[in-house]
Amino acid sequence: CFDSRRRQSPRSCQHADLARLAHESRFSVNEVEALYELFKKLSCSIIDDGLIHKEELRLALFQAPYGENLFLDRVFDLFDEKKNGVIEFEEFIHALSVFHPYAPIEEKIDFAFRLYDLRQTGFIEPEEVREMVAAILKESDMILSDELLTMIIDKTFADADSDKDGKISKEEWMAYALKHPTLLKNMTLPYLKDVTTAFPSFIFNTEVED
Amino acid sequence: QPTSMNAFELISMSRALDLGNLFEE
Repeated sequence: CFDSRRRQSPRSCQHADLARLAHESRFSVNEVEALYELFKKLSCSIIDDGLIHKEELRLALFQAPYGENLFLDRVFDLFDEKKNGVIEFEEFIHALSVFHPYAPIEEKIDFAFRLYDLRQTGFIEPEEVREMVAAILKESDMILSDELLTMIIDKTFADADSDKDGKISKEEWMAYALKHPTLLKNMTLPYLKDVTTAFPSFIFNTEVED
Repeated sequence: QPTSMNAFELISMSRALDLGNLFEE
């Protein structure tokens, strides 16, 4: 019931759908239903069709619907499992589940790897890291010389690329991320621990007993 | 000091990577 283009109310969703999504994620049935309230809010902010478009994700994250951002593109692509240009509720739940405080660290590390493996080659390469650092500098209006940028990237690869083949494999990324847990701080959203009490306005609409 | 940071620390500062913003009213 989540992937139709019709507007939906959580009450129109079958308990089996909520239960299935709860089963496929770290969330309880009530939490899935509470997250549906958040999803509805996000998915009607620009185009009221019950799907999150990139502009709507951008509006939620940047408070502005327009403007290119490499990281926004990557986050959107990872949420959009079906690669059809929109985020459906089911995809929203699957992706947010990785950000649950109780999700295994390996899942978080894997998600971050896929985020940074821009060209999906199975490796994070220096050109990709350079592109991402350039993007964050642009986003934050910081200016660094090419020389400094090269130094930062070289230092990072000296630390992360343990077999010195010039690229970071998933195994190397795993070891590197475990050594530098601050890199994963964005991968956990404490809000998700108990979304029904963190957002009391959502409770009104939850009616399924866990 | 950006030079003392690793590249991924810099990258993780992107607002797009802070999904906590989705929950802001």
